[in-house]
This record gives sequence, structure tokens and C-alpha cells, in this order.
Amino acid sequence: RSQTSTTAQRHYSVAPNGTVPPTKQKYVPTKGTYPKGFLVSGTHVGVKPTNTGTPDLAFLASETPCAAAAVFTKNKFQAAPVTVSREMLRRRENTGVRSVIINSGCANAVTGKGGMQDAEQMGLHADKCFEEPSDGKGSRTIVMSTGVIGQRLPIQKILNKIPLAFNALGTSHEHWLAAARAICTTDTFPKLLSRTFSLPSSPSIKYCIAGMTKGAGMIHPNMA
Amino acid sequence: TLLGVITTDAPVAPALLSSLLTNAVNKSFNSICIDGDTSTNDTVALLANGAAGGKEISSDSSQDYYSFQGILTEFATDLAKLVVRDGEGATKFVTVRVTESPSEAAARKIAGTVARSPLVKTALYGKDANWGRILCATGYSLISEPGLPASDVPEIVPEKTSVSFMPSDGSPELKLLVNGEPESVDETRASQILEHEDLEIVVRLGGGQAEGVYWTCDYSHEYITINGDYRT
Repeated sequence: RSQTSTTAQRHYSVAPNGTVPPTKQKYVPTKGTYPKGFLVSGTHVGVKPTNTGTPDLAFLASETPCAAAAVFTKNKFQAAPVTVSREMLRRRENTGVRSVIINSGCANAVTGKGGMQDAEQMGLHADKCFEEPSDGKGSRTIVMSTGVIGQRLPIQKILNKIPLAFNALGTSHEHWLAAARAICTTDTFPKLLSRTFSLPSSPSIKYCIAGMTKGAGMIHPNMA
Repeated sequence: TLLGVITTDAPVAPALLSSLLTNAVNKSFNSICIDGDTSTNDTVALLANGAAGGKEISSDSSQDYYSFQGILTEFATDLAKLVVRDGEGATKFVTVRVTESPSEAAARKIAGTVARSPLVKTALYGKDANWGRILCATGYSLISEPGLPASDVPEIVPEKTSVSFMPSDGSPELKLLVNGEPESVDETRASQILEHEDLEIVVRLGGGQAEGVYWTCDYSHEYITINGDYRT
């Protein structure tokens, strides 16, 4: 049992010290060009009690309310953040979104009504950081969680750190990399890409697209 | 679980974002498989704040829309491929391409079935050019498929089906099965091809023009080790 644990621990290589296996280092960008008006951060909360220093809360914010859409798992047991985020986007008709808040270490899935409240609280606490008057349409934040199924989030720990995560927002490559690391679970490297492009009607404008993703197991997505 | 966030400073009308994202995801994140399990939490979000200025993409029949759709799909595909490259315990990155199909939906279904097959994935880990397992997965992939209209379900004809490995080094394909007849496989060359991290499996149905692609990885001992230790 202990030997198995030791072997498995090696795969959490972005967790304890941020090291990436040599064979995977080529997939981690050393620089990037990121979209204007978006700020990101990766902050340590300690969602898992064993996590003593690795970022596990990602915060992504738009300087102005923006358009947003999402696709979600079609699994019938949808996690609380899936339900909460889908309803938020429906209510807002894909507009007026300010941020995305993501924790790793606990999926907040199959956690009942309490889990729904936890997901809603994460969104509302992220909203509070912007100090904007309510527009009557509820939260402006997409919420995501990843990790083990069937456990409640240590919600107060997360809520306490959201203002810190907001204060840590920035636009540098390091900020983006920290956010990409914060959403990792059994991933061995953070997954982050950025590109520039132009559009036919505005050939002189340089647009940017950037994205981060996570996933290593329980992967056969079927989202809509 | 798969999570993803994509952001752009291009101006896109909110009403168009869902179709742009759905089209991109169907050809990227919805076309990958590591272990065949669909999570309770999978979510991919797209945010567009228009901060770079310019003319808003406001029509789904505009040149800008088609251009952005292509950029977004390619970008999402590259992100999705990174997930496969980090599959738990994976040692290989495998593209499964099904061609000459009467419909894209059927081609994707077949590609996904091959990509999900534990026996195909363990053969890949063992560097075994086991076309029999690929053919087996192809053969059962469209059985009991209520989601596809009858007109879209191609008849898989064994005598028209071919299987090849496309090496990642650009050298000619290694034909394993041609029109249902097994080739005399050069085992040395097969081993050389399977030594590489990247590999492409091509299944030709010989019955149309449509194509479907999935990206997958192999199954290794490490996958069991990791997930035998992951506790709820």
C-alpha cells in the first residue's frame, strides 16, 4: 500500500514543487501573448489537506463585463458548479460575465443541496471583488471544480482566499502559468496556449486568443 | 475531469458564442479519449471581451465568423491534444482517423470506439501492430446506435475495409489490412513505427468521402497504479 502511494505521488509532479517531467517540458510554454483586458491568478488554498503550498484556486477576470458561453458534461450526475454555471449563463444570455473561479482538489460533485450552495457562494464571493452594483441578474461568475467526487468543499477556506486571489490578478505569462497550474490534479504539466490572429474585416488589428485546460484521467468528454 | 477556459479580446456578439464554441468543441475536446469515462464536471468556457477593438462579429454568415470559427477550432484542438499527451500513465499519443465514410457522424463514432478500446490501447502500449483489435472495434462500433439516422449509418463492408499505420516521421504508411485482406506485415518496421511516441491509425471504409478523427493514448501499468490509489 505504501509503495503504491509513493509511486502514485510521483504523478502529482506539478503539485509539490512545480517540476515537470523532462519529457513533458516541451509542452509548457516559456512565454505567451495574452488577450487584452483579461487578468488571471493562481492561489494556494489547501483544498486538499495534504496540499501545503501548490496553487489550487484559479481566478480569471475580465476588466469589463464580457460575452461568455460554455459547454458542459452530459453526465446525468452533474456536479454543482456545472448546474450553477449553466443557469448563470442562461439567465444572463451569455453576456455581462466578469470572471471564472476554479478550484482543484475537490470536484463538488454529488454533494446535494449543500454543494449547490457552495458553488453559488464561490461565484458570489468572486462577484463581490468587483464592487459593482447588482443588475438584478445574479452572479456574473462561471464556477468550476475538479478533484474527488462525493466530498464537500472546504468552502470557508476557499471563500476566505478569493479576495487574495483577486488581489493577485495579473497579465504576465507567469500569472497565466500559475492559473494553469492551479487547476491541475493528476496532470503532470500545466496546459496553456496563446496565439495571435487577425480577422478579414480588420486586418490591421492583432487579436489574441489564450486558453488553459486540465485533464489526465476520467477523460472521454461529451459536452453540449 | 476535463476543464478548459478560452479567452479572446476579439469582439464577438454574445448570441454567436455558443455555436462557435460547440462547433469547436465537437471537433476537439469531444474528440479525445483517455480512459473512456465521462466526468461529472467536464466544462469548457469561452470568453470574449472585445478589448482589442474592431468590428464585432455579429453574423454567422460573415467572413469574420468563418475565420474565427477556424481559428477557435484549431486552437481548441491543440489544447485538447495536450490533455491526451498527459493521459494518466500514457506513453503514446495516437490519432485515429476514419476515412472514406458515408457520413462524418459515423466516422467519428467508429474513431471514438477504436480510441476507447482497452484492447487496442494495451496493444499500443505493448508496441504490437494488432490490427485485429482495431478491426474488431470498428466492427462493433455502429451496432445498436439509436442516435444516428438510418440513412447515416454506413454498412461496414469487411471486403472494403483497410487499416494502416501512419508513421510520425513522414515515411510511407504501413499497410496492415487492404480491402479485408491481411498484408504480410514487416514486423521490424512495425516495431520501429511503434517505438515513436506519436502514431496515426487510419481506417478506410471504402464507402464515401467523410472523415472522423479522435485522439487517444495507450493504457499502461501506471494508469492502474494511479487510479488504484485515488481515493474518494
